[in-house]
Amino acid sequence: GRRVVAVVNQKGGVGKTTTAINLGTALAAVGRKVLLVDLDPQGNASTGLGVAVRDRAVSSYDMLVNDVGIERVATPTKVPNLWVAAGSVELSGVDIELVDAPDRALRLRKALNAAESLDFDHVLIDCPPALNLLTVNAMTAADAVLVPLQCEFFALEGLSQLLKTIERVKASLNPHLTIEGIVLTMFDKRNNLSAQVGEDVRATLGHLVYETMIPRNVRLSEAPSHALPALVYDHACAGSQAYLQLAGEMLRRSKPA
Amino acid sequence: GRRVVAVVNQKGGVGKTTTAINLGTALAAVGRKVLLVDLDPQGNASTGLGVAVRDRAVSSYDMLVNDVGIERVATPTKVPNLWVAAGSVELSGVDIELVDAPDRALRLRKALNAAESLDFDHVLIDCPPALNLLTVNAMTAADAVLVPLQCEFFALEGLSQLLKTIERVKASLNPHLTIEGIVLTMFDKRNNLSAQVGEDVRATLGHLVYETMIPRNVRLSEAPSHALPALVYDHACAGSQAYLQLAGEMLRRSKPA
Ligand SMILES: Nc1ncnc2c1ncn2[C@@H]1O[C@H](COP(=O)(O)OP(=O)(O)OP(=O)(O)O)[C@@H](O)[C@H]1O
Ligand SMILES: Nc1ncnc2c1ncn2[C@@H]1O[C@H](COP(=O)(O)OP(=O)(O)OP(=O)(O)O)[C@@H](O)[C@H]1O
Ligand SMILES: [Mg+2]
Ligand SMILES: [Mg+2]
Repeated sequence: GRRVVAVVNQKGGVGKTTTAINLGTALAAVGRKVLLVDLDPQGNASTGLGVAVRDRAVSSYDMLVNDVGIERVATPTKVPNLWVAAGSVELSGVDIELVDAPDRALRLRKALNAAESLDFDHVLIDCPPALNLLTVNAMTAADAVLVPLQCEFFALEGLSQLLKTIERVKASLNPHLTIEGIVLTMFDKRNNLSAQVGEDVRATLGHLVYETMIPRNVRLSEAPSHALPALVYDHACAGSQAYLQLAGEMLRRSKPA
Repeated sequence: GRRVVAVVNQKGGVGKTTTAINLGTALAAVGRKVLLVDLDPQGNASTGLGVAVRDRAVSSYDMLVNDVGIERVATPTKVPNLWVAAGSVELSGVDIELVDAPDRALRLRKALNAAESLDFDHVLIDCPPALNLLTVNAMTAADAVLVPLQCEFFALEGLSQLLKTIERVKASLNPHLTIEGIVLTMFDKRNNLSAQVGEDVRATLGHLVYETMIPRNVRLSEAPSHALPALVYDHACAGSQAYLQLAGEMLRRSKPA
């Protein structure tokens, strides 16, 4: 069956978009059919996969607000098996525009449920840096949440709030919601703080934390300026290899027993 | 007179909080009386200045929603001359809670105007990574906007949207609003992308960009785990020196001719 994963962390700049793009590409590379839903008004995932701003006339905003089907929003990317439902700046109005709609938290789930026939094996949802209605829509539509966690002090501070929010969504909107895993990002083994945060997180959250860590690697931040995932831009670099490894670990973990 | 500056960038993780804390500390170190308003539900600036979560029962949220005066919210920090109006997680509800209030964008300005007698020379407002009602309140209350810009591709992508939003707020809510400046953060001269982004920004925005650049410096990210600004934690490090230099440049630029 299809697996829907929301990539979430309200802390900004922790690697949500970089993880969504490169994990999506890695899953596509092993033959899975993947849809990346860009739910961030910044539209970074769309840019990183080469969708020009002028081609975002119909976007994930329309799926939430105008009941437009995914088949009209999803477009193929340069990566075989990888499709993207682009984000647009209009998404920043969703909290207010849907404030009176009783089903405001369920819009994305309804759109995804109506599109089962599109045969995606994986749906990854890139979220904005906030625990707002967009992120709640993603968590309500998802089977699980993937949390990129930067190995920095401020990033650690927000984790307990995020875990509380996941529990609240699970209790009120999506009882099946689980944590797919926590992936340490921008890990720099020469940096004490990085190592310390990594140890703290593993000590408290144990098995939830992937073995795979994503190292700080400049090639990951260069790739989007070429509108390519790092795996295409430089498949041999440490960043790309780490995301291939993460995809493997994710597939092994979620395999039905 | 008092100068109110909003530290804004909807891109996440670009150094807004680190800039607000350390620039605030540098201004306090040269004898200015400074108030840092933490408008981010994450409350990172409050944590970085040592305000425990249990001491945030009254926070900047109450200034916006419950008409509580700044004198009841602002508390001194370990740094002489530096006060903070702490943020709290309740801030994340402001967009929805004030949706029907006609003056929803003016709440912070009203609170600051009612507190002129507190004699602050500078007010710095740390904003969340979004162009939402919290950030609009900050821009409406401010004399100017300071934009920390990380030297990365995704960070550059959001700049034009941010400049448009500043123009919109200027046209509809705050005709005096100007751009205080753009400060390049996490600059790494060994990294081509960093240098390239820096050049591009200076080429298009010229004088708006500060001469001072904030280097990538691990001491800046270690300091918050000690609940201290970097200037107190390690005043001699490259990061601290850069923020002292930035404060000097900012004061020289905004001096009345
Ligand atoms: N492992 C890494 N090594 C080096 N740079 C990275 C790495 N991961 C991400 N980056 C860069 O760091 C910045 C932040 O990453 P990214 O934009 O993916 O985070 P985000 O959580 O999606 O941010 P936002 O909260 O704004 O949505 C980007 O410029 C990205 O290119
Ligand atoms: N010049 C620097 N060198 C090294 N690390 C830095 C620097 N500036 C900030 N950091 C670290 O990078 C991370 C992001 O910075 P910070 O939290 O200040 O950004 P922000 O824009 O406030 O993020 P958010 O969008 O989540 O509010 C933090 O962990 C911080 O400690
Ligand atoms: Mg992102
Ligand atoms: Mg911040």
